[in-house]
Amino acid sequence: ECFHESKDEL
Amino acid sequence: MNIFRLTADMTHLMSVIVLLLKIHTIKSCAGISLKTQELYAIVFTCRYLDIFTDFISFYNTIMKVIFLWTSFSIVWYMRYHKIVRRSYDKDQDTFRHVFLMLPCLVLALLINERFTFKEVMWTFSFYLEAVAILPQLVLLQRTRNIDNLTGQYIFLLGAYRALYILNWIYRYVTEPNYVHWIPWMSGLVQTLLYGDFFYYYFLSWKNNVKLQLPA
Repeated sequence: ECFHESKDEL
Repeated sequence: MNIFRLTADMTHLMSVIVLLLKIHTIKSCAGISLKTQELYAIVFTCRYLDIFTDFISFYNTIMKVIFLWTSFSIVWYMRYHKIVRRSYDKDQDTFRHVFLMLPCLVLALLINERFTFKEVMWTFSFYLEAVAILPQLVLLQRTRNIDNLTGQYIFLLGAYRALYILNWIYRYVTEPNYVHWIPWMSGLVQTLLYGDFFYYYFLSWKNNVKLQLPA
């Protein structure tokens, strides 16, 4: 998945 | 979003608010490590590079702005505010940033999910956050008197990461192929570093005595 999908946490 | 993560984010927000209240109301940063605050500003900067490019949710964006704004405000207060800076104990707060940042940067270059600038910066922010509390814990050992607000600040800061671990367990169990070893390992190390602080904080609370860390 692209960068932001796996980075949904703060 | 799950209750563990929401509680974790609110605990993290509370820790920042407690610290800002201490600095803003009694105009003192006694016992607070500027090194740790600067490391946290770097952590948020490197982790939230995508704040303008990737919109995830209003909550996510607002919280990122709050953490960035408050972490830089605290550093500004401790460095430049004419009253607050006087209570900063720079002779005791001598931990060298570079000893933490360099190994984290090297590790981020070696172990990451993808070798892109944003990804390496994001990974670096997790490794750095895991050890960012060290200057503060060293300062606590040195300055014998730990006032209540400082103790509460550090307790909340440690508790938020422990709650994130519950969030990661919950998401691992409920979401298919949700696996992120980098935040998990970093978060575990970070929480373990608070271990002895939590122990002495609990003792001081149980025996209703002032928080004292052994030298």
